[in-house]
Amino acid sequence: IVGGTPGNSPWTVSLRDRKGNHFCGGSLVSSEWVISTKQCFSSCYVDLTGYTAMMGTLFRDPKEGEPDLQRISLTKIVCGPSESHLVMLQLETPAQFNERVSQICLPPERYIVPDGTICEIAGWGETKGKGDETVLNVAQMPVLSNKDCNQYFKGRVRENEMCTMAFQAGVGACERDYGGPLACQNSDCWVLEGVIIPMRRCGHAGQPNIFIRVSVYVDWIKKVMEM
Amino acid sequence: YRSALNDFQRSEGRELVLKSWNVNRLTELPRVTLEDCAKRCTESPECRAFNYEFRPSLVCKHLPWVGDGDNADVKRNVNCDLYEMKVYVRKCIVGKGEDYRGKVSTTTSGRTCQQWWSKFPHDHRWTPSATNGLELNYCRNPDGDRIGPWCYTTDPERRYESCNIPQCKDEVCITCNGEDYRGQVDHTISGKECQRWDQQFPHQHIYQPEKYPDKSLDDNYCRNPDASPVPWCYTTDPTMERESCDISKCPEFPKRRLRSSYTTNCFRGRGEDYRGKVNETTSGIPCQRWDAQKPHEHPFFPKTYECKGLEENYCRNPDGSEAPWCFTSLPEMRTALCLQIKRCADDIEAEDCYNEIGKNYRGVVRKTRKGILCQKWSINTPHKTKINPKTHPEANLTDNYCRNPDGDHHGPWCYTSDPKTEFDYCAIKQCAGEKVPIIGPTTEVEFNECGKREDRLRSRLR
Repeated sequence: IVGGTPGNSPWTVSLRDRKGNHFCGGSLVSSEWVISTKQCFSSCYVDLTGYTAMMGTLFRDPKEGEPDLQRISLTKIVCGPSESHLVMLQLETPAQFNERVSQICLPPERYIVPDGTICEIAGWGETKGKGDETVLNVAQMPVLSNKDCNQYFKGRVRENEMCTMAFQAGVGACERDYGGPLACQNSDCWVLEGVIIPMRRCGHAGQPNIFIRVSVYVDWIKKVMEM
Repeated sequence: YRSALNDFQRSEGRELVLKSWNVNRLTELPRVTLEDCAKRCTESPECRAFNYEFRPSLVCKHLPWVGDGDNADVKRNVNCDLYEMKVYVRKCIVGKGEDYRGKVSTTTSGRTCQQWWSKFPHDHRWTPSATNGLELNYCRNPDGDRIGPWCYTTDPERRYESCNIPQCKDEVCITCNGEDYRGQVDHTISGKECQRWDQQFPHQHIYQPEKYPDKSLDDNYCRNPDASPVPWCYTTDPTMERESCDISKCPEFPKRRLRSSYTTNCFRGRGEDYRGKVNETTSGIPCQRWDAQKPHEHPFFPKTYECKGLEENYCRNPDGSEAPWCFTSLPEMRTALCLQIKRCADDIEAEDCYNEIGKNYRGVVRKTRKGILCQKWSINTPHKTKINPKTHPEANLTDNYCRNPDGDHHGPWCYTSDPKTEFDYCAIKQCAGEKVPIIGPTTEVEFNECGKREDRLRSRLR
């Protein structure tokens, strides 16, 4: 996260490759399922042997024996509708929820987050020299309507995407944050409204951030979990 | 140069956990090297497997069983690798199978074996010991009989019989040039033992297993990671770097397999499944025929590589290069890529279109967007159908046609014939001009269990 600060996001998980290296983020939408983005994987049929989801820590490379740390193998990948760029990843065993690990709410189907709602992104990705990459960073950002966002991106933002406002200082998700959450608070609950996807530049001053709008795919997410 | 690890089969990220009644039969050796751990295990008559733990500290744990579920279970543990003696886990034999320690206990004709300690119904001279492997009534070959592992039978009319344990070289046969071979042959055609792929001695090599996860470079088994004519391995003989392995070819393998992954107008991945008719290079130079050796001599004989589609002079990728290529007809230019062939779009081409969300789609497309055939709605294999003609009689769930019985906003779908993919969307697109607007929810939504956060942690972190 460029321009963020160390923080806490108990639904954000770190996806790890066979060597245990963090490569992408994800969000716990239930004790057994993580949502992330397809760009983090080479295909919808990738062999996930050795891949894990790590949660319950604020550190990118925690020491063994850290209390609350959970490492759970990934067993299944399901690709979302073609234009969604989403994937659902099944955990081998259910995550144990506690004060450091919890699931995030899904939004109502096809819900549009009001303009100006304060949301936050979280991840262990690049900071471009603007933070500590060894810990989880969080940045707050207000929602920007698609209409206004399209003025910047010349009409390329689609209905299944959503934006957050630009910052002159440059704040946004970056390499290895992809797949992580854009979480927005709704009274005392946090709701997964967006999934971080790669952009051409990250944390670029004056550039809005684009996310996949989760509410468009809530029916698919529930269907995958049910089936 | 032989490694003691050659006697073991490695399971990465696994641990063998003994069942409660024999946990005290575990021997712990702290801070020994992996090689030493293996060596000491082979020297111990009690040891059949070992856990090699590398976190939080190095520990070698010798175990008296392998993970067959009777006395111990294999569990996942990212901090540990499990090594089991090959002779106890493999289901095939090498040579006459004198070292076979498997658990088959019936003969070729189906007769149950007599216990080795018993002299009834057949009296005999063999006495079980700690080293000769004459355990229970398992098939063994203590006398090196040419019939392979055998046993005395419990049938008084039949004294002894072979158990017909297959030779490892015949147990799994190879198709094409054996790139998919995942069997357990670990000796070359001349009888040399293979070097482990995860070791760099006696021969240094590039095929480190972690760098080629799709090639299954397991232990020291024969494999074909470089599209050679047959599986091969580096040998433990310092004077011979590598040699082919003697593995049976599968009988009556159809030369031209019709695979759904073959493409003709574009290529996917590295284009190994491209079977189109482009026969010139990117810059327009005609390709040399694959069955010719002029102007360029080459090893890609169509008969050797029967599954690679080396027909005429078409661009192909028989060796895992980055894209289809060919030998050119110019003597001064040996090979060139055919990059004018386009890469396929990720999804297969839509074959029909649907209106709105496709709830009324009644077409005959029966393929998912990845080209996988749909499962019939009325049967329960490979997937148990929660939605079927009985639950949704109005949805026209006939045969295996794509439908949208549950009003999925993302269009018609089906259960798939791939056991690993329960359902997927179909190769159908929305008809032109159709668009379903996004409308917010009409009722307030209450969230219960999810999305709660203890924000105290933030101040604690500071």
